[in-house]
Amino acid sequence: ILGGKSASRGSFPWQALTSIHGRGGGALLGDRWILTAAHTIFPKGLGGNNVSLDQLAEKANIFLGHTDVEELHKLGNHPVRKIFIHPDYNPEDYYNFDGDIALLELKHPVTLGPTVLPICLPDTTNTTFYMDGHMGYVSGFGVEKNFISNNLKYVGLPAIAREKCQRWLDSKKRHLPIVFSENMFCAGFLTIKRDTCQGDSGSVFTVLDTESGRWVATGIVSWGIGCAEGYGFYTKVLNYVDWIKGIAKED
Amino acid sequence: SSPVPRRLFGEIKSPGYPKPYPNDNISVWDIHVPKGYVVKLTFRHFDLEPSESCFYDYVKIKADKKNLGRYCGQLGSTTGNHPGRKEFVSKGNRMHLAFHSDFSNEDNGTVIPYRGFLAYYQAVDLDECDPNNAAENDERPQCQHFCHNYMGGYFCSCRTGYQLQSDHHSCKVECSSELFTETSGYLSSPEYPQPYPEDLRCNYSIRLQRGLSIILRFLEPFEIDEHQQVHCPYDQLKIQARGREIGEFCGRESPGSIETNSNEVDILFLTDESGFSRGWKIHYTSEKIRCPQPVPWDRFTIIRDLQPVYQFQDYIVVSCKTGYNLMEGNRKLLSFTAVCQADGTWHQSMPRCETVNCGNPADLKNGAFSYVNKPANNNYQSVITYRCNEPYYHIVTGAGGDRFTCSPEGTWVDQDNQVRIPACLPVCGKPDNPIAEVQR
Repeated sequence: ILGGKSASRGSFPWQALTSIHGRGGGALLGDRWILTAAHTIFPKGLGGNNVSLDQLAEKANIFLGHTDVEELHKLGNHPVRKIFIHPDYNPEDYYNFDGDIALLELKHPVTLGPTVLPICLPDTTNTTFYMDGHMGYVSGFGVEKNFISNNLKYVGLPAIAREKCQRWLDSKKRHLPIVFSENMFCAGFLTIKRDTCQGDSGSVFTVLDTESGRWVATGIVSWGIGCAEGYGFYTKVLNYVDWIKGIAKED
Repeated sequence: SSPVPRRLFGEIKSPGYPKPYPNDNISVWDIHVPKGYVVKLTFRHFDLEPSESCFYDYVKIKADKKNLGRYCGQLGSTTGNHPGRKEFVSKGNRMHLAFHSDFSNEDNGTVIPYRGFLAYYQAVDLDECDPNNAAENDERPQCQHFCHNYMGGYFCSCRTGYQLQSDHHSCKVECSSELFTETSGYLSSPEYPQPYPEDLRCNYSIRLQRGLSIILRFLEPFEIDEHQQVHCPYDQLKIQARGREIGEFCGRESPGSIETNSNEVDILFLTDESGFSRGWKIHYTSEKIRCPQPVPWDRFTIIRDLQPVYQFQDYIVVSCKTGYNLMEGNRKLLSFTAVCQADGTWHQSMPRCETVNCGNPADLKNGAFSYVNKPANNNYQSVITYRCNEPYYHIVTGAGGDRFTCSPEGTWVDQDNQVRIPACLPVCGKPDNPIAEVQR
């Protein structure tokens, strides 16, 4: 997290620290599901992911319940029963992060409390969270000032209108076949150094639903061009709510 | 002298009959019929020389050592003693005839050919039972009780309770093994209401089928020899039921009615060598044996269709009020029936009713329950309520709500009678310490 602040315990109780192919983030859904980015499980560019999902589940480490990495580790790992990658995600397509979403089912449900609480999913009829300028907050254990963070940080970023995202992307991508699909949105600043960065992937972009008073996950940290050099791009959770509920079978 | 063969009938004729009998003739006949008969003799034809007192010719008849007469003459003659149609009957089974003719049958020098006689005899059954026919000095005694005559003989019998002795005439009381098997009847001392004989050893047994109880009712008069100071020293009437003595009675006060509670009763009547008491008579009846009236242990027990009296083969069905279980010891019963047995006892003892216990309520994951009413126990009608560990979980219940009651079936159920407990589901998006921007 660049340009952010240290998170207090209990402010982002859904935040998970993942360690599958390096550091990543995730968010607790219910009491046994971790929402994360698919590329934290099947990174792009590794060329021929021959490892099975079962094997990845075996070696995945998920940590919950603290803002300090060392303390997180001390609290113990939450083993994974099964991994679900969205079928639209293609690890071979380096520039296309469409479908960058995954679910991890924990073997054992976690006991909720002040430091471990799930994030809510957005109401599928409400699209206001993605309107230009709607503020959201992202937390993560990713890189800060070139160093990977040992504490949970957070930063407030506004969602940006699609056309602005596209315009900016077009100016930056040169001839790279970078895809900005409808299943993504972008957020952040062009000039202010506030952004997410490596190690934050999989963490959730959250907004406060003032009507219900609940924090809702509207995005998943997905990709960007550098860090704090413009907008960051996030998986649009709203488009995947049905897929999530179909797997997690939660009312 | 010619003995007449022992036949049932025959004829006797004067010598040469129907020709005139000879002079100077003495003929004797002994008529002998079988025992049990008497001789009846009649003259079919009688024609002898008449004379005064039958001095000349005559027929003399004797039987039972008695002379039955001396006869002579002709029918219609002025002198003599013509037998006519007279029947001569002996008392015994013998009759003796003697014929005597003198040296001539002349009347004024004329020989009159008297033809003699023709007599018939027959054996007539002797009714030995008729006291008038009792032979004198007969060594055979009369029947003590009943006499039964038949052709050629007789036999004796005795009244009920008596046995014909070896002399076939005397009767002795026989009451040593009298057996009664009907459901009701009468029995009494011998000769009742006449004084009972001495030296009795009577045993009357009543044997009925299992499950019946014999009731003895003494009738009046009741008299058994007694002593004022000593209890029944002379004669005793003992009553036993299944070998157990119920009582020993004597005196003039009737024991009244006795319920023996047994299907087997023995009545012993022992008398000594003297006394003039009239004895006793019992009318016995029977009814199905009764069992004790069933009584519940507690106020939660229900005896279906309770009856005032329970007898052999009756049964009761016991259940409990709602919220209570039938218990036999520590064992729960689904139902209970007890049958009144032949010995007057119930085949099972009364069960108890214990309040239903639902056991500990199911634990609610990420939640807890608490008892609503007091005392806080798991008995029937206790109420608990579930709650979740808020604010991290929220409770999701069925339509029946979060209150559960211990049901009569022993399960915790909600208001819709469902057993499924609520669930505690995570509350999302509500951090305890949400971020709050201060400076603007």
